[in-house]
Amino acid sequence: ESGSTDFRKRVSTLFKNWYQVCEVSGANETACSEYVLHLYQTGLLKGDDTTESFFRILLELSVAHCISSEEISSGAVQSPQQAQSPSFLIIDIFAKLVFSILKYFPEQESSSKFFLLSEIMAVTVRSIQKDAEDKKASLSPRPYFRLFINWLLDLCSLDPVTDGANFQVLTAFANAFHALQPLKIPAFSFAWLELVSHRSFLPKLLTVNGQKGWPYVQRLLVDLLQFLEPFLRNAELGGPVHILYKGTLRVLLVLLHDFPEFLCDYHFTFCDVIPSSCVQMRNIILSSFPRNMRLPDPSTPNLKIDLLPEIVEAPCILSEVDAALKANQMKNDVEEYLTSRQHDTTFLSELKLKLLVSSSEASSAGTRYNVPLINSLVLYTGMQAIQQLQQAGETGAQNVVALHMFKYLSVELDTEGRYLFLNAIANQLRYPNNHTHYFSFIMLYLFLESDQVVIQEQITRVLLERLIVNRPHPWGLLITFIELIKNPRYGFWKHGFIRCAPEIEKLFESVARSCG
Amino acid sequence: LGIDLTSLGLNLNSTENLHKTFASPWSNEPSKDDPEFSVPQCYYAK
Amino acid sequence: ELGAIGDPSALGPMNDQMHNLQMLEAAFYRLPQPKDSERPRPYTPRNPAITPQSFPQTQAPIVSNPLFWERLGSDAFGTEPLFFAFYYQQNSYQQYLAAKELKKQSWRYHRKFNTWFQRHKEPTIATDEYEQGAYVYFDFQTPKDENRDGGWVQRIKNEFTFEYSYLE
Repeated sequence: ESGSTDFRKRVSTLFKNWYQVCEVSGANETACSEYVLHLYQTGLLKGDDTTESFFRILLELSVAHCISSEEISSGAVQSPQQAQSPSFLIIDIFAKLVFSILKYFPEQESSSKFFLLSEIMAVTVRSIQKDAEDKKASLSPRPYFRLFINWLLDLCSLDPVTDGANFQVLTAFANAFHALQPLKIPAFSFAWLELVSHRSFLPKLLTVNGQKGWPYVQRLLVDLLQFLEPFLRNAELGGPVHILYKGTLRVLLVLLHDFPEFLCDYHFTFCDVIPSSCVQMRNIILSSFPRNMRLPDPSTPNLKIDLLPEIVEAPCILSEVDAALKANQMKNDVEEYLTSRQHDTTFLSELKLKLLVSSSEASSAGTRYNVPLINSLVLYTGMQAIQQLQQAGETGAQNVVALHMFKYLSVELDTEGRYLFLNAIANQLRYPNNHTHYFSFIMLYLFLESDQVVIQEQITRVLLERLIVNRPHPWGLLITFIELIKNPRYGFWKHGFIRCAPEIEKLFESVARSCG
Repeated sequence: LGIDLTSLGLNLNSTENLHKTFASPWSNEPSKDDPEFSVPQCYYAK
Repeated sequence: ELGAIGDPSALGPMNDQMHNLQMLEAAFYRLPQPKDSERPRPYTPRNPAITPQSFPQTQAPIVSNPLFWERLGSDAFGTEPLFFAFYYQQNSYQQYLAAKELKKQSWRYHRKFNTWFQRHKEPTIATDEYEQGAYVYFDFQTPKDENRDGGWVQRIKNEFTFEYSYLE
């Protein structure tokens, strides 16, 4: 009976035998494979309830030993300076047992091997979740962290029989980490981010099997950003949150440097979960550009953006741009409006109201507007307009319909709504591509066409707040702002708001100088 | 205004990949461990 | 069903956020330490030799530094140290670094002969499948008279065909 005390004793005895194999005979291959065969023949590796109990008890024994060793060492510690280092001996032994089982598993087809791995992962996740529920703030993440580190170093370096073997191991980890995400187990957050960003895991998930691992990495990054969002939105960066925030920046910088295409292709998803107040973090993502691309210096005099070869190319976007429109049953209406070639103001006034969230949601979202819906509406509409513009023979009349929508929203939305709307446009000002080109035109068009200074001021604010933060700054943002301040047709320097206070006046002068 | 990202201990101008020596999200220095490497089977000369 | 208090999560996300912040603070005091990720990589010398304790018993960190191998590969030292690491420190990070350095110096590894070749002259023939010409290669000279030790030599081979299918 896998639930009985006898069973627990048997498991404990088996674990002791394994310890002997590792410590005494130096874990040579023969001893390991014989031990694994013995477990297999006694029916402990079938992947049934007995298997589940077997690994759960092993894990409990390993974690208990680690924690008790930490308590002993902390008891012995004279001063806080002496780092309490728990003993990972039994955790390492347990990790090695799992590795050996997968390496010497008697059934050769990899499917049963990876079924067993996913079972072991599931047991581990459930154990951590239960431990977190029981212990809450006193959960000790370090034993579990050590266990996963062992597995990342051993299992992810299993020489791939085919890439598939590696990929299945990597996705088993990705699914486990998703189940252990900070919103589910906040007391595991720091260990979680260190595991997810580990150099034996993240780069492999991004490179093994082409881009097949990218959706998993995107999901893990969204898990992290969703946890941080309430703290970042209110700029509450106290101690632990600030450490987690800086850790996130480091991970994003590694992605920006080594895997920029990944950030490029999922920018839309990440802009949905990064609060609009988090300007620099969002700039990191929007500044990424494909490695094979050379960006002309934005302050090059007489830079002809329209003549850049890449400017007519559509960027690769792996996010589901119309998801929020579909979720709010708005996609068909928007499509109908865009193909209708007429200015249906009723539709637009209803549209404006649909961008609001219910008052109960407003407090949790920290805004009265459905930001992902605004982002989705702006980008989806822009993509339709670009497509229509590119289709031969189009008079561009439909494109005027899109322009009319953007103009209507810039005038009719209130300050908060317009800020979020302008942000959605500014989020498309990235590396040279036809979205950057189109939305740069839209931003300047709204500035030029608006007869209300408040709109022009807000457009300036949205651009400026992204420029005055520390680097990096997206290329498309720079070329748009330079055009705005250099091209006399926008009459930028005539506006009173650039002189509304001495420090603002100085700021504009310094920004103008830095933009050449 | 964000922070000076070059102060996070990553050599953003490096021509090498950063992930090979990425120590941890909390660390200001590259990892001291040997980075991951793998040598092809044919390097094992008889 | 929970009586007066009601479901705590109904207090809205502020309660969740407070909870998350408390858990995060607790986690902060249990941050994984660098040693939690370190696994002793016992350096097992290929031919262990007992040396006096006063000798260093573990490798100097510098042998893992790519810049060190760049210097070793420079003209001052010639290519001997690189070939030594390649053939006598197999499956180690040093072999990996030595191979990288040899490649930088236009040596090409021949998978079938387990030998490094370097063009001595421009190839006389070059197709998509192979190139042919005079090459320097680094080889082990087995002595004719078995009482004498062999030795490593660099030799020139003319009219050699390097099939790209054997290029590692």
